Amino acid sequence: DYIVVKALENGVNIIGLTRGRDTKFHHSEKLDKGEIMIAQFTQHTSAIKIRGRAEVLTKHGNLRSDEE
Amino acid sequence: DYIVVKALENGVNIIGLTRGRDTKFHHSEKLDKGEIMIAQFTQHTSAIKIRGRAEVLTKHGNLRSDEE
Amino acid sequence: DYIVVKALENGVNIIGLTRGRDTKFHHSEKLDKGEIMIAQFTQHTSAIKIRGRAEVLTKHGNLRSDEE
Amino acid sequence: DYIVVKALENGVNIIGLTRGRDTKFHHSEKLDKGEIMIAQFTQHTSAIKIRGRAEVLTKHGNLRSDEE
Amino acid sequence: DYIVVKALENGVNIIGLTRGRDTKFHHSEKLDKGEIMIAQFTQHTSAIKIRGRAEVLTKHGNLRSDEE
Amino acid sequence: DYIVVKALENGVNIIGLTRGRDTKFHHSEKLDKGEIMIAQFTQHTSAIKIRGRAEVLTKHGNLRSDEE
Amino acid sequence: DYIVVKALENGVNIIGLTRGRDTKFHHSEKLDKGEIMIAQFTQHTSAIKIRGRAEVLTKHGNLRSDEE
Amino acid sequence: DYIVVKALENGVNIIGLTRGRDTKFHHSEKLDKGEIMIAQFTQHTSAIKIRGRAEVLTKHGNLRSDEE
Amino acid sequence: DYIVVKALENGVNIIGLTRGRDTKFHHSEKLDKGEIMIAQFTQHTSAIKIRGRAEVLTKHGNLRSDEE
Amino acid sequence: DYIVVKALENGVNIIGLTRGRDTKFHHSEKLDKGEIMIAQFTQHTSAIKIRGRAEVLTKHGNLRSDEE
Amino acid sequence: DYIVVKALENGVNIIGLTRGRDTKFHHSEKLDKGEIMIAQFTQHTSAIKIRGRAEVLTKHGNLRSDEE
Ligand SMILES: N[C@@H](Cc1c[nH]c2ccccc12)C(=O)O
Ligand SMILES: N[C@@H](Cc1c[nH]c2ccccc12)C(=O)O
Ligand SMILES: N[C@@H](Cc1c[nH]c2ccccc12)C(=O)O
Ligand SMILES: N[C@@H](Cc1c[nH]c2ccccc12)C(=O)O
Ligand SMILES: N[C@@H](Cc1c[nH]c2ccccc12)C(=O)O
Ligand SMILES: N[C@@H](Cc1c[nH]c2ccccc12)C(=O)O
Ligand SMILES: N[C@@H](Cc1c[nH]c2ccccc12)C(=O)O
Ligand SMILES: N[C@@H](Cc1c[nH]c2ccccc12)C(=O)O
Ligand SMILES: N[C@@H](Cc1c[nH]c2ccccc12)C(=O)O
Ligand SMILES: N[C@@H](Cc1c[nH]c2ccccc12)C(=O)O
Ligand SMILES: N[C@@H](Cc1c[nH]c2ccccc12)C(=O)O
Repeated sequence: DYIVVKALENGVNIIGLTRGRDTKFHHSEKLDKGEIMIAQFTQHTSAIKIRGRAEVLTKHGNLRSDEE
Repeated sequence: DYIVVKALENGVNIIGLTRGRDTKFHHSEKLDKGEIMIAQFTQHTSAIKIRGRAEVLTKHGNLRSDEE
Repeated sequence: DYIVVKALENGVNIIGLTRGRDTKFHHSEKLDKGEIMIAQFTQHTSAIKIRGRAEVLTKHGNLRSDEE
Repeated sequence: DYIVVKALENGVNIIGLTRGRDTKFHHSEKLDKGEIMIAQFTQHTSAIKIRGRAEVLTKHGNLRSDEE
Repeated sequence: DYIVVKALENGVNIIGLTRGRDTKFHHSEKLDKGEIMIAQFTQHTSAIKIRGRAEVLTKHGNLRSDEE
Repeated sequence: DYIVVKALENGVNIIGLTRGRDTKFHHSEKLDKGEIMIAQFTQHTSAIKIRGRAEVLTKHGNLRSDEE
Repeated sequence: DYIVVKALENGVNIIGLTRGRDTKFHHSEKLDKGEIMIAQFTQHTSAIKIRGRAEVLTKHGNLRSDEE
Repeated sequence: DYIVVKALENGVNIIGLTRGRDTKFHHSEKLDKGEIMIAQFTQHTSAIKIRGRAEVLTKHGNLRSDEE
Repeated sequence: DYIVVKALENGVNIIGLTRGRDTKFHHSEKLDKGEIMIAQFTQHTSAIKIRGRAEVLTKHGNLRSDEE
Repeated sequence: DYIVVKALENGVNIIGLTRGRDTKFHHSEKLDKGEIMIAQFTQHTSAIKIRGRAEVLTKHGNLRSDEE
Repeated sequence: DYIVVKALENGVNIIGLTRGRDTKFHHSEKLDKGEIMIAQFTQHTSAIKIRGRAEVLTKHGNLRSDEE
């Protein structure tokens, strides 16, 4: 399982949240406009948070953070 | 298995409920408007509750908390 | 396997029934109008009962408790 | 594997039949009008019987007990 | 794997045939008009026979015992 | 894997052929008009033969023994 | 995996070829017009040959031996 | 996995090529016009060659040896 | 997994490339016009090369070597 | 699981991020215009980042880094 | 998992990149115009790079290296 994120502006953050009893940020990857990141769920990442204007593709459909 | 949540207002809460005999809140992640979270079901999370105006994508379809 | 429940009024109850020889209520989660809960079947939950006005999404289709 | 049952009247019964050499009723869950139950097949339940006016969703299609 | 049977008259019989070298009737469940039964194939049941006017839903399609 | 057979006349025979080096008839189930049988492939049954006017549903499609 | 064969004339032969280093006929089942046989691939059968006018249903499509 | 071959003329050959370091013909089955053969890939057969006018059904589509 | 190749001219070559650290030709099967070969990926074959005018069917689609 | 990247200009970078507790760049593959790379997720790569004008094909859909 | 490559000019290169901590070229297969190669991902190949004018078929869609 992975998700696809395309930054629509500079400074978009893709944050990995820890798997397990605690839920903390273990990594935040910065994307500039036009950069694309494909990130898996892993042994260390069981939730992903996206900040900033981005387009996100998932198995349940696609969405943009800026449009309603 | 994961779900996708997009906050349509500030202060949306994504709450993880514990797996096992007891059912308690183990974590509540706050999202601001436009932020997107993708959260798996895990060894520690067997139910997820969403409070606040949000758009939710799941394998059974999508829904918005504010529209009937 | 999970189901998705959206409360259409305050006081909707999502009740977990125990897996095994006996069938009892082990937990009842209360939802207020607009709140959404995604709940898995688990080692402890083999049946789920929903009371109150709600929209329910499942792999076999969606239904509303209030409409015929 | 699970089925979805929505009661269309009070007093609908969802009956679990035992798995194994013998076939007996091990539990009968009563639903009032509008209540919804999602029930799995389990180690103890290999057949399910529904009495009363209800709507039933299964992987092979949906049916209502009252309509022909 | 399961099948779904809805009785269209009183006295419909759902008969379980034994798995193994011998083929015998191990159980016959009687349904009254409108009652619905969902029955799995199991360690003890490798064939199911339906007597009486009924609607049957299976993974290969649906059929009614009374119509040609 | 199972097949579905509906008898269109009395005296339809569903014959189980043995799995293994030899191929023999181990059981023949008689159906009367309107009766429906759902039969699995099993440890003892690796081929099934149908005699008489019947409708047969399989994963590769449906057919009737009497029509060309 | 199984195939479905319907005989369109008397004396249709469904021949099982042996699995393994050698390829020989281990069984030939004769069908009369209208008879239907559903035959699996098994530990002893890795190829099946059909002689005579028949309709054959497989996962890759259906064909008739007599039509071009 | 299997393929389906229907001979459109007499003398069609279905040739099994050996699995392993060497690639040789281990069996050639002759089909007469109208005969149908369904052949699996096996421990001994990792490639199949067809000579003569035939119709071939596979999971990637169907083709005829004589038409362009 | 297998691919299907139909030779559109004489002298088409289906070449098996070795699995492992080295990549060499381990077998080249010659097809004459109209001959069809179905070849699996195996313990010894992890890439297949086709020379000459041919039609190739794969799970990602079909193509002809001579057309653009 | 793999993704497909086609460079639409010279100097497109496909960056592999390490799997595990730390998230670092372990390799960056440079593509010139028209070059295509197909890259898997692996034991060492759990996220992939793409810089420069490119077309990216994934299981959730395709996107171009330069278009909104 | 495999990809399909058809060379649209002479001298197309299909390059295998090593699986593991390091990413290097372990093999480059040259194709002439019209030649087709089907290449798997393997224990030694976790990324594939294509240089030159070619048509590439993958599970996420097809693309040509020369067209935008
Ligand atoms: N090292 C991280 C890389 C990663 C995967 N998915 C992510 C999502 C967000 C941030 C980092 C990541 C891991 O294996 O889990
Ligand atoms: N540490 C949590 C992270 C998490 C996953 N899904 C969630 C849903 C809600 C809140 C937290 C989470 C876990 O692994 O379970
Ligand atoms: N602790 C419960 C949480 C839960 C999952 N699904 C539910 C449905 C209803 C009520 C509680 C639950 C369990 O793991 O089973
Ligand atoms: N304790 C029961 C709960 C149950 C599941 N499915 C049912 C259907 C009918 C009645 C009870 C049930 C069991 O695990 O089997
Ligand atoms: N005790 C039976 C219950 C059952 C399942 N499917 C059936 C079909 C017909 C009759 C009984 C059954 C069993 O586990 O096999
Ligand atoms: N005892 C038989 C029952 C059966 C299953 N499928 C059949 C088809 C035909 C006749 C009998 C059967 C068996 O387990 O195999
Ligand atoms: N005894 C045979 C029965 C059989 C299955 N498929 C067949 C096809 C043709 C002839 C016989 C068979 C076997 O188990 O293999
Ligand atoms: N004995 C052969 C039978 C066979 C299967 N598929 C074939 C294709 C061609 C020729 C023979 C065969 C085997 O098990 O492999
Ligand atoms: N002996 C070879 C046969 C083969 C399978 N696929 C091929 C493709 C090309 C050439 C030969 C083959 C093998 O098992 O691998
Ligand atoms: N020997 C190589 C063959 C190969 C498979 N896929 C490839 C892609 C490109 C180059 C070589 C290959 C391997 O098993 O991995
Ligand atoms: N050696 C790397 C090759 C690789 C696969 N996918 C990648 C994506 C980006 C960069 C390198 C790669 C690995 O096995 O993981």
